[in-house]
Amino acid sequence: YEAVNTIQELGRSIHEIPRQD
Amino acid sequence: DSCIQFTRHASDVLLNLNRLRSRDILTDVTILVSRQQFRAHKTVLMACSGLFYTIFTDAHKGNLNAISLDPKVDPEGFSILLDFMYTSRLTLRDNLLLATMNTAIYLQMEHVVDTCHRFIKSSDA
Repeated sequence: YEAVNTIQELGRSIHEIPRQD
Repeated sequence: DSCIQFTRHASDVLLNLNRLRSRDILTDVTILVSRQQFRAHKTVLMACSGLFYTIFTDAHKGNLNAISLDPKVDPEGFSILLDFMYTSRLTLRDNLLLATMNTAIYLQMEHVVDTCHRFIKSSDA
């Protein structure tokens, strides 16, 4: 069993698609 | 070893899918409910509804790009559930509670049905 420590990233993870270009 | 868990990722992805829907980008099916038409992504519909999963995994129906629902389905109820699929938020309007729950039954979205049922029972109480 390998302990993997997980860091929680609370911020946005990907780009935001705009409502229109 | 360690890893970074981006806790917002699922909601960020869903928001982008909803932006694609609202801009009609890569939508691949039109759902006809009475006289109203709704554009959507088959993959999102399949991920959320047992009925759409069955339809789009069927060898013959899977390639259809328009699906007519049973005339008994309420377009406003369907619109509420389609928005739920793309936002995780279920709008509960008093005059549409039953229509929403019946549409969820039709779409085979059991968890939404259970939640609507509990909400109706608690609001009756």
